Order: sequence, then C-alpha cells, then structure tokens
Amino acid sequence: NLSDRLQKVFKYLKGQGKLTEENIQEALREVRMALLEADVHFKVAKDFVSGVASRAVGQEVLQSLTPGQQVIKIVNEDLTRLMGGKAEPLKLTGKLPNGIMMVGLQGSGKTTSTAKLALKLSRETRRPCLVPADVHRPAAIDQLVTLGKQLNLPVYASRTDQKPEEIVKAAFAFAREHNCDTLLVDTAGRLHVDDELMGELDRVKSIVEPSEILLVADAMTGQDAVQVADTFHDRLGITGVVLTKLDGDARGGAALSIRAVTDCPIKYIGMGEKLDALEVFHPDRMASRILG
Amino acid sequence: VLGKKTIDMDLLDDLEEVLITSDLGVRTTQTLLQRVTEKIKRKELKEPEKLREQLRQEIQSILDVPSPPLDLSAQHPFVIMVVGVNGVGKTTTIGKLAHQFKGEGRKVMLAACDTFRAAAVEQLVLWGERAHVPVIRQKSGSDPSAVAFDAMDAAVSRHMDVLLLDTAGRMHTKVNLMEELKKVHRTLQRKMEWAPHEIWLVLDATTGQNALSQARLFKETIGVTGLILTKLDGTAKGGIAVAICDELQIPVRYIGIGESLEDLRPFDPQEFARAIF
Ligand SMILES: Nc1nc2c(ncn2[C@@H]2O[C@H](COP(=O)(O)OP(=O)(O)OP(=O)(O)O)[C@@H](O)[C@H]2O)c(=O)[nH]1
Ligand SMILES: Nc1nc2c(ncn2[C@@H]2O[C@H](COP(=O)(O)OP(=O)(O)OP(=O)(O)O)[C@@H](O)[C@H]2O)c(=O)[nH]1
Ligand SMILES: [Mg+2]
Ligand SMILES: [Mg+2]
Repeated sequence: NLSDRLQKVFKYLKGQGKLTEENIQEALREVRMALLEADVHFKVAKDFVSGVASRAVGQEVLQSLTPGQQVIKIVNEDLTRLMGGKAEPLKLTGKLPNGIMMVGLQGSGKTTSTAKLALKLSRETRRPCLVPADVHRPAAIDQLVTLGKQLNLPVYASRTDQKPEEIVKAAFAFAREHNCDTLLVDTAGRLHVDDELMGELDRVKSIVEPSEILLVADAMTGQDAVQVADTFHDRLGITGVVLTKLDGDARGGAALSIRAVTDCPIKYIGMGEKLDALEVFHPDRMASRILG
Repeated sequence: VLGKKTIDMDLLDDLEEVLITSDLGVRTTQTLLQRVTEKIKRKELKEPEKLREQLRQEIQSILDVPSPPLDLSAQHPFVIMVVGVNGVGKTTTIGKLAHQFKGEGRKVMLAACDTFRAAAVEQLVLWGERAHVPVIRQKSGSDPSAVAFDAMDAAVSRHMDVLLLDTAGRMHTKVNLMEELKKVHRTLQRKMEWAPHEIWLVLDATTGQNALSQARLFKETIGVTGLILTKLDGTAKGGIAVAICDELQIPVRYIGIGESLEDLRPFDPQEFARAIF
C-alpha cells in the first residue's frame, strides 16, 4: 500500500533535515500512482500532486514522524480539505414544498437513493413525498411506488403516458393534499451527452424550482466521472452529490474528481441496498479510503 | 497526440494520458508503453503514427482472447446465467439478448431470479413482452434457486433453445450474496449435467479499476465464461476490459450501446482499440 511504498522511497532520508524537491520527487510519483489506481482523474491527480509538492517542499522533517508518514499526512490533509473539510447538510429553504431533484447516469442508484433520502428526511421530522418522474425505464414508476409503500410515505401515482413535466406539475397539488413539505423527484437515468434528455431535465428544473439538485454518482466510476459531473453541473447547476455503492471495494477516486471539477459537496453516501443505508459524507474517511 | 513529427517524451506522456483516461489503468498502461519503448530503443519504431498503430495492435491482440466460438445450438436448452454488480445493465441486456437470439430463429425463455429488488421481476416481464418471449417467475421474496429450478423444468418441457437467467445485482465482496449465486449455479448443474453453459458477467463501461476486482471475484466464486460491456454509447471507453482480458483471459462477447431492444452488438476488438486511439 501507499505507506509501505513511501517507506521504501524514504528509507535513505533519515537524518536529512528537510523535504526537498529531489527527495520528494519519487514520493510524489507514488502518490500520483496511488490516486490513479483509485480512479482519480488523470488531470485532477496531476494538479493535486503539484499542490502537495508546494506544501511539502521546505518542510522540516519532523521528529515524531518518518518522512513517508509526513508526506501521507500532508496528502491526507489536502485531500480532506479539497473534498469539503466538513460534512454539509441539505439546504431546504424557501417556499414549501421544497423540491429535491435526483439526477445522473443510468443505473447509478437514483431511485433507491430517492427512497433512502425520503426515509432520512421523515426521521428528521420532515414530511416528504415521492415523485416518480422516470417514464422511460420499464417498471421504474413501479419501483419507486413499491419503495414508497415499504416506507409508508406518499408517492404520486405517475403513469407512463405522462410527460415528466406534467408529472412534476401535478406533484405540487399532490404534495399539498398530503401536507408534504418536501418533493423528492426521481428522474430517468440519462447520458450527459444526450442533448435532448438534458434539455428535458432543464424543463423539469424550471417547473420544480428545486432547493437541491443532487447528482447521484456511482463510487466505482472511473475517468469518465469528470466529463459527467462537469456536463451535468454546466447544464443544470448541481447543488450536491450522492455517491453510491460505497459498500463495495471501489476506492472511490471519483469523489475527488467530481469535487475538483464542480466544487459541489458530496452530501450523502450510499452504503447498501437497504433503505436505511444512506450516511452523511465524511471527507476525512473518504480521503483514507482513496489512498488505500 | 496528432501532428507530432518525432517520437519524444512529450508524445509518450500524451499516450500515457490517453490510455489512463480510457481506464486501462496504471499497470496495463505501463506494460503497453514499455513494450513500445523497447521497439523504439531497437529502432523498430520511428514515426508517431506507427507508434499509435502499434499500440492499437497490442490492445487488439489482448482483447482477442482465444476462445471457442459461441454455439447456442450445441445444447438443448442452452443455459446462460447473467451476473454482475448493481445497476450495470443485466436485466436490460437480457432483453436485448432475447431479441437477438429470437431473431436467429431460436426459442428463448427468461428466468426472473432477481426476487429481491423492488419491481425487478416486473422489469424483466416487460422486457419479455417487448422481445415476445416467455418469462418464468415466482412471487417476490422467493428463493432465486427455486425460480432457477422451475425455469429449467419449463425450458425442457417447452422445448426451449435458450434459457437466460437474470440474477440480482450484488457486490462481489458480500460473501452471503455470492453464496446465494453459488446456490443458483449448483441448482442448474443438478438439473442438467453441463449447465449453465455460459456465465456472463455484465460490466458497466463507466466503471474504473474496480471492474477488475469484480471480474476476479466473480470468476473465482462461480466461474465466468464471457463478459458483456454496457453503456458504451456514453463517453467512457471501458479500457479496464483490456486489463481483465489480459489477466483473466475471459472474452468479451457483446457490448451494449443504448437502452433499446436492438442496442446490442457482438464485440469487435479492432473497433474497440480504434475508439481508444
Ligand atoms: N450495494 C449497493 N447497491 C445500491 C446502492 N444504491 C443503489 N444500489 C443498487 O443499484 C441498483 C440500481 O439502483 P437504481 O436505484 O435502480 O438506480 P437508478 O439510478 O435509479 O437507475 P436508472 O433509473 O435506470 O438510471 C439497484 O440494484 C440498487 O439496489 C448502494 O449504495 N449500495
Ligand atoms: N445508455 C445505456 N444505458 C443502459 C445500457 N444498458 C443498460 N442501460 C440502462 O442502465 C440502467 C440499469 O439497467 P438494468 O438492466 O436495470 O441493470 P441491472 O444490472 O439489471 O440492475 P440491478 O438488477 O438493479 O442490479 C437502466 O436505466 C438501463 O436502461 C446501455 O448499453 N446504454
Ligand atoms: Mg431509476
Ligand atoms: Mg436487474
């Protein structure tokens, strides 16, 4: 792992006063490799490592740590700070019901995360209702209706012959009828390069006027994370990210790539298929995971 | 990368970036670049365009895993188990495969062995209707192996040519879920001597290095005889397939290029290598 590799790099550094450009060159190469193996984007890894270099060069080699441990400490601190420093909550403000739109690529976990978020909000004394606005995937409405029933929360009865725009429009009246203060809108998975479908999302946004637009992204996403996040953010304005499937063994470098390119906070992580498997994002834990 | 007149450090850096950003991964990228660097040192490669062509050839030959051609007529019914982690496109791909095989004049049947996820059975039933093939199912929460058992009986008694089994998405790291998959596998083996005849692991082209871990564990647990790479209609290159073919020698059989019934293509190693360079 990275600590062992850095130990090797620095085994001749004992008793040399400072971390210099030369002696950390090799160490930084190892850090960059570790980030790429963790799926951090090529350019993001490069920029990150040069940031670490400028912080590390000239530092005194501390008594309490080996040089390798010192570099790791700097990397860990920089990673944690870059990914948001501390946890960030949902900002649900303005006229009720507050809308939350769940968007992202196919299969990333939007529908499941929509239900998970509804459960979490209801436990925080909000009154959410679920809005299935995916009329494209076979049995997508069925899926969210089933989850809503499991949670005993109101789900708008969308039909596949409706347009997403019609569904969200009607959802407002539905929310008022059921005395709901939060609208959780599940949308169909789509490619960031599908101009027509990205346009549809824009139209849904202008009707819902959401307090939050959450990009639901799969933790095992590779280099593509940058293109996807950049395009979704550019076209829609993302306010936060839900990173799913962290109960697997993906290192999750996509978390760093997404934050680097959108500057949007990861608000929640998906830790399993059960509806209570949604946790608040902790940047420091993610940093250690990415470094392996 | 284009327009370079000589092979220099900059060109090699550019090529490294192309390979890494296509998800080939650090190790495979280093191996490929080392091979071409050897040729450059021995003066066997002098021009940038030849260098790119050489890399394309290397990638193509890795992807061309020597494997027996797929002969669905060799068994009756020919049993195919479809597995993979959550959300990669298993259910959708089965719909496409059913359409493909039916178009080849075969009688196809589907088995809804994902008895866990909300509306999973309903989703497969809809695909069965689109492809005009029967779907064997039981009520939600039933044992996936029981559905597999029933499906084998039905496929035999109804003289089906191909039986495709849909399974629930699962993390390869969850021992109890991999045990459940083993049980489905054993059920099929007990019903018919050499079944399942193919076990296809579905991988999402947007996945990075974790796809290698998925392939290793699924192969180790129940054996994988083929790969299907989905969502290649996006911007991801799916380069991790190169690392998987190299290490595990499993052939890619099909690729998914969209969400409709016809969005399935047989895998073409040359086309795949071209898309990277
Ligand atoms: N292990 C695990 N599985 C998850 C997690 N989140 C979602 N899933 C699973 O991932 C698969 C896809 O989830 P969906 O909610 O259907 O994904 P989606 O983004 O709505 O998919 P589309 O609507 O087709 O774009 C399902 O099998 C879910 O159970 C998670 O955090 N961990
Ligand atoms: N763009 C694109 N989307 C695809 C492709 N294959 C599948 N999908 C989409 O990916 C999403 C997930 O597909 P599913 O078939 O439900 O995936 P799965 O592996 O069965 O999911 P689980 O059973 O929940 O693990 C759906 O929205 C599909 O339409 C493809 O080749 N291209
Ligand atoms: Mg969905
Ligand atoms: Mg499925």
